[in-house]
Amino acid sequence: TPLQNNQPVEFNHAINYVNKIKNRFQGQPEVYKSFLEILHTYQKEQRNAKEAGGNYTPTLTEQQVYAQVAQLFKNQEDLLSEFGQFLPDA
Amino acid sequence: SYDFTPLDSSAVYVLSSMARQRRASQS
Repeated sequence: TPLQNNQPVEFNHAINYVNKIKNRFQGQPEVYKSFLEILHTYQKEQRNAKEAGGNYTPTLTEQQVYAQVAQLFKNQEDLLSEFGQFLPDA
Repeated sequence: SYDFTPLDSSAVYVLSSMARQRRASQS
C-alpha cells in the first residue's frame, strides 16, 4: 500500500488499537459497532465545523466522545486510557 | 496479518487523524 513507506506512528498505533478492540469484543460485535459509530459521528461533526469555518459548533465534543466510549468500554480500563491518548484535548 | 474491513480502515483513519491533531495541538 502507499502508506507502507514512512508510516506515521499514529497510523500504526491506530491499527494496533483497532485490532485490540476487535479482539477484546469478539463475542460482542455490537460493542465494536457502537465504537465505530461514535468515531464516525465525531468525524462528521469535525468536518461540518471545518467546512462552516467557525460558524458551526460541533454537537459532539471531545469530552462527550470520551464519556460515550467510557460507557461502552466499562471495566476495560486499559482500552479507555489508551483511547484517551488519541483524543485531542482529552 | 490484519483482517481489516473498510469500516475498520475508516476507524483507523479517524483515530490516527485524531492523534495527529492532538500532537499538533501539543507542539
